[in-house]
Amino acid sequence: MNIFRLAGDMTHLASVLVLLLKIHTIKSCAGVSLKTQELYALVFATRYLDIFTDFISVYNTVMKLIFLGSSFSIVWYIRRHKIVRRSYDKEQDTFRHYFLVLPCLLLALLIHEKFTVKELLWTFSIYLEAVAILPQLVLLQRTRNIDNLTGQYVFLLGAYRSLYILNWIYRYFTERHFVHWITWIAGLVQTLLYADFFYYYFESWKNNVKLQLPA
Amino acid sequence: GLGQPMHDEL
Repeated sequence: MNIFRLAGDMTHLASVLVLLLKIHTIKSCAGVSLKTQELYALVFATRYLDIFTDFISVYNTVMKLIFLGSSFSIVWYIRRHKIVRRSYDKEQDTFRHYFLVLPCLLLALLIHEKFTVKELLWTFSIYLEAVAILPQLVLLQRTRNIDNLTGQYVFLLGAYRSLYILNWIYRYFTERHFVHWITWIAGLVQTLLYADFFYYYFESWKNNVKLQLPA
Repeated sequence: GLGQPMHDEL
């Protein structure tokens, strides 16, 4: 475990906890895309199947349980909680996320490391995670005003992916550990998706103005 | 599973 990997996991943990705390405390999910949250729950459900078969470390298992629990809790809050669900912007959160799931499923069937159910689902989760943020980015552009917690959430997610790329570079040079090119490319695509958000987030922070994304 | 698991990252 290197510092980039640990920092990446902690940033990822912070992003989901920021979101869960926001929804739990102010009982509102304004600006949050349910579609993106459902996609993340699916990403974790299909990636962490090995939690019962392969034991890697206590850290690994605990983090997987936290990510599974928090992502499904967020979906439950937005779908089922009698107060939170009222602030869900159904009309604006219209990204057809099934159009993301199917291509990722097909791509996983075409390009994978091993043709086993567990490995196919794992590969599917890698592809899906790369595009899962799209409904949220679209919603942010539509609603234009970004309340700072949602902005921080997206920022932390982007930071977690950037740190993972540094982690892969570090592991390549130190452990001669080769991240499979599937992981590398999907991770790179995902990080690039955040690039323009980062630009506007940094600009707003520098000019000390409210974050506005161009339509 | 047998041997080193395929994926050790989250």
